[in-house]
Amino acid sequence: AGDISHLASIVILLHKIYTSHSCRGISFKTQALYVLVFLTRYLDLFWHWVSLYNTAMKVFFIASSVYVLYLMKYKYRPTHDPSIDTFKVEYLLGPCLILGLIFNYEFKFTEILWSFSIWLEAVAILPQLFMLQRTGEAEAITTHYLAALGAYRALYIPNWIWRYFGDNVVDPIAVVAGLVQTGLYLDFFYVYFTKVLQGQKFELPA
Amino acid sequence: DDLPVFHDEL
Repeated sequence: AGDISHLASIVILLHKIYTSHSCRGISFKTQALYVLVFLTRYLDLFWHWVSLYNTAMKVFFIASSVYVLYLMKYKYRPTHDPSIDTFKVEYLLGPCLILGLIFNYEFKFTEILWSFSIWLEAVAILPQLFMLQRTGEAEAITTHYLAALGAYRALYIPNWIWRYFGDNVVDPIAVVAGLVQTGLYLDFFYVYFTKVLQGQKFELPA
Repeated sequence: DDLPVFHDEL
């Protein structure tokens, strides 16, 4: 369910860009961070086979995130306003690299990158949320995108509990980062459920 | 496969 929600979020994002011929309201910085997240985590595509499903999803997430970046940078460039997308990503990249160096399952390059990508994914939404807060409102379709994206990691949580009891497996790095990631959406979810899903416009209180 | 954890999630 988490993966499908993630998949759906990207389909909604592409649908929004296509139908409005615009990437207004979408943070380029957040999208660029996702490319970095997928490239650093899914490098194992080349040596660690899990399943056809796993491989297909990895390829899709890398390809679609690069494609979104292309759409924003070239095809719909005039519709992107960098002056409201001002979050400093350095504040995220540095700490995530440090977290990757401290918390990892083996002190080797690919494992550090994996951990880095997990932490970075947890906070990659911040430029987007920061932008949302600056503009104070969003198109409904954009909020559906964010809701699906936020729900994705939240839906992993029951699965982690299931695996803890069922398979006796726990991945503390993914769990802690996943909880942080989900937590960052709580404010957004509150407004989404109380306004957008009640048919009102997404507007933040002044 | 001797990965310390599963890494089988996305």
